[in-house]
Amino acid sequence: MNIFRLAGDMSHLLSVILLLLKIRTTKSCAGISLKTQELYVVVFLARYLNLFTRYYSFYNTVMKLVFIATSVCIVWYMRFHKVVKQTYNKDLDTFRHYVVIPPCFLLALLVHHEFTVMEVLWTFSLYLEAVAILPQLILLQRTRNIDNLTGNYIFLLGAYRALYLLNWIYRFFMEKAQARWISWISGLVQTALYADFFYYYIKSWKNNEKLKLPA
Amino acid sequence: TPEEGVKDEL
Repeated sequence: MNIFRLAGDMSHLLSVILLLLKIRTTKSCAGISLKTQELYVVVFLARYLNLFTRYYSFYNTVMKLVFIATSVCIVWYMRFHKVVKQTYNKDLDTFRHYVVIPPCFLLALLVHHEFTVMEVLWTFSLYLEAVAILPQLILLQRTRNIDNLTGNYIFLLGAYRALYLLNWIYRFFMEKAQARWISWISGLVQTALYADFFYYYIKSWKNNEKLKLPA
Repeated sequence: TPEEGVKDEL
């Protein structure tokens, strides 16, 4: 474990906790993409299968359970909670997210490190996570006023993979870890998708004005 | 060989 990875995991954990708090306290999921949340459930289920087959550490196991539980909980709130589901921007969250699942799976079948079920699913989860934020970013452009909690949620979610990039650089040079092209390229693509959001988020924070993405 | 190293990550 290194500081970059710990900071990344904490940023990721904080993002999902912030989102859950927003939904629970405001009883609203306005501005949140259900499609992105559902893609994240698939990402975590596909990636954390080794939860049952390999024990790394208490931390590793707990964090996997927390990410699976919170992502499922958020989807439940947005789909079934009688009050929250009324606030879902169904008409704006129109990205056909199921379209990105087959290509990511196909790519995982073609480009992977080892052709086993676990490895292909793990690779699939990396490719899918790289594009999972797309529905949310598109919804943001259509949302007139983005509330602070949503903005902070997306910032932390983007920051987590950016910190993982630093973690991979650190491990490559300090721990002489082997090249991990699949993780690196997926992580780069994922972080690059947040580029313009980061720009507008930092600008709004500097000028102390409301976060607004150009349509 | 599978990336055992990276599997300890989340």
